[in-house]
Amino acid sequence: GTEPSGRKWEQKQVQIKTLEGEFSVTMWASDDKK
Amino acid sequence: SVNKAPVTVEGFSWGNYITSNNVIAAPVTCFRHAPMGNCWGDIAEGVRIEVPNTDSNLPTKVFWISGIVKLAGYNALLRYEGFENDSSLDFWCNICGPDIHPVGWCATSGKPLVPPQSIQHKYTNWKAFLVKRLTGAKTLPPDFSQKVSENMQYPFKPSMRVEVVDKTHLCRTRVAVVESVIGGRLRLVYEESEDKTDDFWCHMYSPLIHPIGWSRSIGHRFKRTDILKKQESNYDAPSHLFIKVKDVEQGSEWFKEGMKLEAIDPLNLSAICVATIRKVLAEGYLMIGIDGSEAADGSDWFCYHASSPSIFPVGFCEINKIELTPPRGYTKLPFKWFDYLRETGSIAAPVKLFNKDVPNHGFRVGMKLEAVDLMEPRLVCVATVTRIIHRLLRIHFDGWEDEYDQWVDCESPDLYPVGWCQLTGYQLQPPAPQSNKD
Repeated sequence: GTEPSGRKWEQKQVQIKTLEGEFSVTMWASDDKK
Repeated sequence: SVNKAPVTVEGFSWGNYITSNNVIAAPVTCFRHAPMGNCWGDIAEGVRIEVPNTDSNLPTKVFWISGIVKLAGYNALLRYEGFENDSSLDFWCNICGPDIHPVGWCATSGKPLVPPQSIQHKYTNWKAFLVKRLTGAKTLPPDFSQKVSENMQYPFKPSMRVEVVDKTHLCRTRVAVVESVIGGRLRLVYEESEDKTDDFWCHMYSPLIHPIGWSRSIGHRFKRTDILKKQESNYDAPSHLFIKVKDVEQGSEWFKEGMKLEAIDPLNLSAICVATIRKVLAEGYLMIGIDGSEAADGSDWFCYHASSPSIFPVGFCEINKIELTPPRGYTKLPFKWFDYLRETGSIAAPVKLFNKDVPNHGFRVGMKLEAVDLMEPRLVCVATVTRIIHRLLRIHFDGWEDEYDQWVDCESPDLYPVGWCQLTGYQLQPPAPQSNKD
């Protein structure tokens, strides 16, 4: 995903750990390689 | 100038101030010289982060996910996931603080996320709730805290020698030594100060500091340090650390001695005054005097670069409906440039020689920020943008009379986002209480 400003966002698998267990979700984070 | 005495910051909270006055702060992207000023686009309302859960009775520090509800400079109003429209536990925090992390940090660090106890029983399946809430949402980049840390490294170090304007004789420079660096602001001690109290504060990108040898290279007046008072352990700051001025082409038409212009008075930054080019130095630098206020020996002339956003062509104030301060003692009011030029036998500096760039700065009237009181440059104060003329901002210091207002360029390194003082450890001057004003 690229915003009109030119900022690039990429999908990331993000790990979540709760007291019930661990799982992952897909979130967006700006491209840290930029 | 009327000096402001520093007041204690205790009791002042930017968050409460922003909320109770229902105002907005200038975004961090307005301040390119400030930490994260060039990479703040990642941060917006709706972004999720992991923060300490203060609504927990567990003995250990636990975290929970929250979303940004509102931004005010570096500060964000956060709401824990699960509170939906309930703002009762909303809280402000500095996004660059050490306890703020991208979603995923807790799992990487082996810390479980624990929901606030007020909503612990609101959902029976927190996993399903979080998957639904977080999928497709934005979070901080994984290297956010590293970026913050890198952005807070400053190349100027204590013991570096620089040339800086002599605060008691604006027409000349002196050597000063960097004593401390806070958030890129330098406390400079003049080299001849024996008890180290004769100091000057400015940002490392200030146009008032230069590498050693600058004054001689452009023909600026300079107060030489007594050789006996030099300290061997100090060393010259490398020239590449200093901000570069814009290249100017000095063609056949250039500023000449005696030409008139309008300029911000460096001794009263609230005023734009009738001024004269007193001397043309090398590399585009000019010595300027404020008409009607000059010392006979020129000791209060000051140096502006030709590209400076603090000098304006004749008529700038009239065109932009700003008050122009006439020469002190000039009685033929209202002041008319046409008459004044004729009476003084002088000409206006050509309009084409002035800097007319207007950056897309992003400031709006009413925005809050932290601004240096340039009359007392160790003080960083709670302030508001009250007027914008192209790239020129009128900065009002909250709680103080309008007479203390200052004209400041939109790219001035003396303006900072809300939360800058907290981030850098600089003391913030809160709005003046009524008793101080009295």
